Amino acid sequence: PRNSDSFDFANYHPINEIYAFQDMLVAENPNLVSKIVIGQSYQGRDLNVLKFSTGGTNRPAIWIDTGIHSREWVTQASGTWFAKKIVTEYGRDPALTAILDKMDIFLEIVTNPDGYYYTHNSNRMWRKTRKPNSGSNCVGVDPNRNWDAGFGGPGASGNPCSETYRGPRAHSESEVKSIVDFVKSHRNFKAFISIHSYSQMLLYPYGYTRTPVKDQAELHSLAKKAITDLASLYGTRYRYGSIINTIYQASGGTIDWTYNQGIKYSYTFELRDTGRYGFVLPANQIIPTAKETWLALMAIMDHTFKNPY
Amino acid sequence: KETFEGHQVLRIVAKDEGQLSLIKALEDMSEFELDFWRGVTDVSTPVDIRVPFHSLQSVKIHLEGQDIEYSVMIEDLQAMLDKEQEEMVSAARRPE
Repeated sequence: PRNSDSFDFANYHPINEIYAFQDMLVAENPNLVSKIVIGQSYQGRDLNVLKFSTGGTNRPAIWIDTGIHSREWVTQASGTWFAKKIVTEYGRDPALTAILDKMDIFLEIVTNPDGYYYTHNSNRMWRKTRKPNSGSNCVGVDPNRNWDAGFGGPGASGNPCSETYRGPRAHSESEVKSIVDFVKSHRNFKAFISIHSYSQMLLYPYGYTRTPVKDQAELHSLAKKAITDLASLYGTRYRYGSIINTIYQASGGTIDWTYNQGIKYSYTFELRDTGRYGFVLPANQIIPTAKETWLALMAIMDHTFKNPY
Repeated sequence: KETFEGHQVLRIVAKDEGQLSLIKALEDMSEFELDFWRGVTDVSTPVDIRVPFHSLQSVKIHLEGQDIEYSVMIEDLQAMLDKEQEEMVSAARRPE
C-alpha cells in the first residue's frame, strides 16, 4: 500500500507489513501520531508503541495492547484497525476528540513480535515468547503469567514446556519488562487495556486472588456498559467479571500488575468466538470484530476521561 | 514449518462438576500433547482442545469412557491453516 488508506485491514499481515503500516501512519499524521520504541524483544525486534497525542507533557494516558499471545491474530489485526480509527475519528467523533484533547493514547499492536513472526513462519499455533529456557528443550514464556502480581502462585505453570509457563522470575521477558519500565516511568496511566482472543469476555482484576479489588463495583458496572455498547452493533454477547470468577485462577497476569500499580481502569478483553474457528478466525471477521470492540474501548476510554482520579 | 495435519479441535461440554474435574485432569496427561485453546472454567462454558492426530483415538475413547460429550469443532486444522495462507497470499497479490 502507498498509504494507510490503502492498507488492507480485512486481511492478516506479517510483522513487517504491520511495522510498515505504523511508520506510514506516523508519517501521514506527524502532529498526532508518533512511534516510541520501548525496548527490544528477545530476538532483537523493536517493541513499537504508537503514541496518539495532541500535545501537552505527560498527560494522563490510556494504554492498549494487542497480540501478547502471538497466535491470537485477530488481536493484532484489530489493533491495526484501531490505530487507523483513532486518526480518522479525531476531529470527527466528539467523544474521541474530547479524550485526545486532554489525554494520550498508547497502542502496542504487536506486543510479542518474536512470537508473531514465529506464527507466520514456523508454527501458527505459537502463543509464548521465543526465549530459550535453560535446562529445557522447550522455548518461551507465557507473557501473561510473567508479571509481578501473585507471580509463581496457582494458575501458572513452573514447567517450561507448558503453554502457561510463568518464566524463571517476574518480568524475565523483555516484552513484559519493557512495558513495566515504560508504565513506571510514565506514572500517569489511568487506563490499561490488554486484548486477547477468544471467548468473548471483558475482565477486570484480580486473577491471582479471590480478594475483590476495591473498585469492583465501578469496574463491574463499567464492564457492563462496555459490553452493552459492544453488543449494540452485531448482538455479540460477552460475559464479564473478575478474571478469577469468570475464567479461572491465573497468577502473574498483566492487568493484576497494572491495577496494583494504581491504574484503576485495568481491563482485559477476550475477543470473538464464532464457535467454529478458535484462533483461526477467518479474515472476514477482522473488521466486524474490531468495530464492535471499538465501541467497548470507547466506553472505557470515555469513562476514564470523565472520571479523573 | 510445523504442520497440523489431522489435528482436530474438540469442543467439550461438561454435564457437572465431576466431569469438569475429569476434563481438567486431561491437562496433566502430557502424553496426549493437548493444547487447551479454551481452558476449564465452569459447567456452562465449553472447553476447546487441540488434539494431535496421534492422540485423537485415545482422547476420544477417554472422553466417551467417562460419558463426556464432545463435538469436533475443527475437523482438520491444517486444512484450515492452508486456507488461511491461501487467502493471505491472494490478498497480498491483489494490488498487483
